[in-house]
Amino acid sequence: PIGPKMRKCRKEFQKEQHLRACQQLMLQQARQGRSD
Amino acid sequence: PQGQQQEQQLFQQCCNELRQEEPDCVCPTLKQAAKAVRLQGQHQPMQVRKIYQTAKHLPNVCDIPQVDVCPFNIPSFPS
Repeated sequence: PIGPKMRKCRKEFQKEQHLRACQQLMLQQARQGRSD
Repeated sequence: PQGQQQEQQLFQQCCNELRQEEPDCVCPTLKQAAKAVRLQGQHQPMQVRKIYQTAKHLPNVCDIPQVDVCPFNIPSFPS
């Protein structure tokens, strides 16, 4: 079960589509085989 | 080079996004973001590990107040 705090974070993420640039960065670094 | 410049821009944007998060939400949302990236396409196990490694260390790299390395686990795969 997830607590109210985690539920709030998840809601924020889904509502605002937060971290879009971070997602692109993760994808780019994974494709390049880099982790830094 | 253009690729490096683009990556630098992405990095700055990502750090700005993280700074807008509440400190308590930084790691949970990064984990959500990593999962979203993982589900966006087919990735090799090593790439999935890189996605989570990047997510885990972003608060530290971006120097986010009150957050360091996120405590979530990196998925492991049988060799």
